[in-house]
Amino acid sequence: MIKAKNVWKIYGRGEAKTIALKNVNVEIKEGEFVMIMGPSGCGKSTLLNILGLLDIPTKGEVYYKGRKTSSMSENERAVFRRKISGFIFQQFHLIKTLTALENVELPMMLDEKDKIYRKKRAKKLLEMVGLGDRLNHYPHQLSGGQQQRVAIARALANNPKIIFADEPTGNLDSKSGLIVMNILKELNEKGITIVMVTHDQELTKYASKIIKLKDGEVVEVIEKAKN
Amino acid sequence: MIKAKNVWKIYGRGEAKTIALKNVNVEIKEGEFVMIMGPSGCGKSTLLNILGLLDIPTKGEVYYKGRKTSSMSENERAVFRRKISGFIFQQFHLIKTLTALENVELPMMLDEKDKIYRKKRAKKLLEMVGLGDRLNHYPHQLSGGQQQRVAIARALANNPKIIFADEPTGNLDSKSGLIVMNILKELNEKGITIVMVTHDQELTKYASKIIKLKDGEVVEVIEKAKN
Ligand SMILES: Nc1ncnc2c1ncn2[C@@H]1O[C@H](COP(=O)(O)OP(=O)(O)OP(=O)(O)O)[C@@H](O)[C@H]1O
Ligand SMILES: Nc1ncnc2c1ncn2[C@@H]1O[C@H](COP(=O)(O)OP(=O)(O)OP(=O)(O)O)[C@@H](O)[C@H]1O
Ligand SMILES: [Mg+2]
Ligand SMILES: [Mg+2]
Repeated sequence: MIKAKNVWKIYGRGEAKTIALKNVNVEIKEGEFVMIMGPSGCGKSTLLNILGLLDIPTKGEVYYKGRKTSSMSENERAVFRRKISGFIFQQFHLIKTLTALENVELPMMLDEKDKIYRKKRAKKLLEMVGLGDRLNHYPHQLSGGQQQRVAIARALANNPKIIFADEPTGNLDSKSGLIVMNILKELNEKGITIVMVTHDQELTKYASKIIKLKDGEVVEVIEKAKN
Repeated sequence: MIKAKNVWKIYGRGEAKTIALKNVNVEIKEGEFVMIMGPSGCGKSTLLNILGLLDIPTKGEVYYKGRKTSSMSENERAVFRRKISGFIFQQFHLIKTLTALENVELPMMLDEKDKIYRKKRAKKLLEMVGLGDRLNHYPHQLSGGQQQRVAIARALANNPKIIFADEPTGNLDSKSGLIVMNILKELNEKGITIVMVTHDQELTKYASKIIKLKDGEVVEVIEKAKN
């Protein structure tokens, strides 16, 4: 479904050059539950952003369903981000001037869903992540883990086919983290592809494939046998 | 050293009222390594901010070395925050327009340390957390875990007597997290008091005391015997 071929990401030049990704080749097949792991700073968020078409490689190519994404128009990329994928950011990126409910409604407004449907679905998603009593709170009125859960609910708003999750349980206690992993597991069982970055070794049991990065390179890919 | 007595934190009023802390009584003795744990949204960051004099209770009192902090002048509170305590925030709060080095220098500038001393100490602290090659990067040029490590280095800049750490390993892989915990452990062995919020059960072995919160209340305090 998504393929990165000889992908490099290089920032700056000369003395100040940082190579975030070096010749990365990975494939995400439809329906997989892929986890990307590795030390802090090794390139996980960078790779996730490139696979999710939020960022472009310096060298190399990303293919979506066999098609070069570098030849997609900005409109096609926007459709991918709005209708096909859902993204949970490592630093949430909630809109500070919108309530939890409005933050979750936002992708549905961009997708022109009607008001009654949006409010109903946003409420249901927030209840699913345990925030039914925080609908009208603004981000600064929410705890770190509550903000993270709003970001998770928002990523699910438009029924995405692929979910990109950057450390979605980083600010959650084990019980809330389990609720989130169960949501992702159920979606995956319905055929939705999950690509998740995590530091938590405990969560590898949910993955069908684990990609390990170190210093911008893929050092190991572990494929689990289907049960 | 720090005592919270009948502390309440209430936001809003009427229908929109949120009780973040209910009648909390806790004590942090000098030299302790205290961990505060509990579910997402239960009041940990709120309690840490109140113990660290960054926030004030709605009801109740916080004592520092036997003295009511509500009768401290704003200047005295500022001296506490600048000279005595070091704070690591759950969402880092780095200055976006300053490099990693400058962010770590900032508390020393506010404390009027000379330029040569500041640069040398800031560099040493960043090297200690593995960021020796990222000194001149801006926050947006750093990974989530790298930003967290800058926040940690910054909290240590003025040789604090008390360190308040809000989930300092939340964005770190186990190896970087271990480096951070070893830094805190060594400081604690030198007599520095640590008050840390964490979701990670694996880290409780470092604590001399564990305070468990649930729905804004203290539900359990576990004191470990001295070895
Ligand atoms: N300004 C505010 N107005 C209203 N409610 C607030 C405000 N700030 C925090 N809260 C609420 O207070 C409660 C405690 O928040 P706090 O940030 O202390 O939680 P926490 O235990 O640190 O959670 P986490 O583990 O998710 O970081 C939360 O339920 C939150 O919604
Ligand atoms: N705009 C930029 N300019 C220069 N270097 C950058 C920039 N953005 C990221 N980097 C560097 O690229 C590397 C990879 O960053 P990335 O955010 O992908 O790491 P990560 O694996 O997600 O780390 P973490 O686990 O800490 O979140 C880091 O070493 C970072 O310093
Ligand atoms: Mg990252
Ligand atoms: Mg918190």
